[in-house]
Amino acid sequence: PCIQKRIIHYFSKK
Amino acid sequence: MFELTMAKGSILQGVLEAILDLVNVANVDCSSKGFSLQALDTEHVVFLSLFFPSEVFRSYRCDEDCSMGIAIADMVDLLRASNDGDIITIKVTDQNFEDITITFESPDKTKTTDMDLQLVDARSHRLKISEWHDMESEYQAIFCMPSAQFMLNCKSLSVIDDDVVIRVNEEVISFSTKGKSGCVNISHVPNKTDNPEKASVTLTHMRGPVSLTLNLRYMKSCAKVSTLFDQVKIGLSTKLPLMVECKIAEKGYIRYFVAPKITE
Repeated sequence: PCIQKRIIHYFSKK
Repeated sequence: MFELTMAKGSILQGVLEAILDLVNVANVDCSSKGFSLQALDTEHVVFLSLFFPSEVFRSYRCDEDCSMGIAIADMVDLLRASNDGDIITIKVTDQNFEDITITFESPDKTKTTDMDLQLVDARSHRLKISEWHDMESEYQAIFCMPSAQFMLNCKSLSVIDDDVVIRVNEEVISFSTKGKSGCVNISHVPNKTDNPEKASVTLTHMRGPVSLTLNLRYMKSCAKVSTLFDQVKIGLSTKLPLMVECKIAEKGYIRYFVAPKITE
C-alpha cells in the first residue's frame, strides 16, 4: 500500500 | 500603496479561477518587481508558488513591499461580476491594510463598481524553499510537454485508477496506472535538447532514471492551470516533491510542488 506524503516533509514553514 | 490594473479575462484572472479547486486562501507578496502568491491545498499535499512580473499587467505600482492574506474563492467570485471589456483595478492603501479594493470600470468609463474584500491571515501558507536555481539542479529528470497532452494523459489514466506512476529514463517518459478494471500505459519517446519545440515531449535534464507515484486528483489540478499555457515543464526527484511549472512571460512562473505517494 502507498501512503501520501505531505509537502511539509520537504519544505519547512517560514 | 499597491495598485494593479488588468483587463477582464487577463491571465491572472484565468489562473485564480484554475487554482480554486485546490486553494481557498493564499499569501500574496507584492514588490516593485511583481506580484507573488503562495498557497497550500487543504490536505497539505500541494504547494503552489506563482510570480506575475509587473510587466504582464496593464499598469502596476508598489511603493513598498507588502504581504497580505487573500481569500481567493471570494476574490474570484467578485472578479466574476465584472463585464466584458471592464478594466479591473486591485488596490491596497497604506492607511487601510485590512481590506483590498477591487474596482471595475466599463470601457466607456460611464460605470464604476467598487468592492472591498477583507484580508485574512494566511501566514501558515508561507513555506521556506530554496532559491529556485539551487533547487532545479537537484531534480534527477526534467521534461517539457504540450500542456494539452499532459491534461489528456491525466484524464485518460483517471478512468482506471486514482494514481499515476511517472517514469523517466533516457529512452522513454511514461505515464501509467493499474486498476481493478485494467491498466493504461502512455509512453513518449523524448527529444533531447535544451530548446524544446512546442509540439513535442523533450527531456531537458537527465541525471538518472527516476519514477514517482502521484495522486491524479492533484495532477489534474496542475494540468488545468497548465492548459492556460502551451507547454508545461515537469521535474522528478526522489528527494523533492514533483514540480510542475508553466512560464509567464520572461520572468514569471506558476510552480506546483506535489508530494508523491510512497510505498510503506
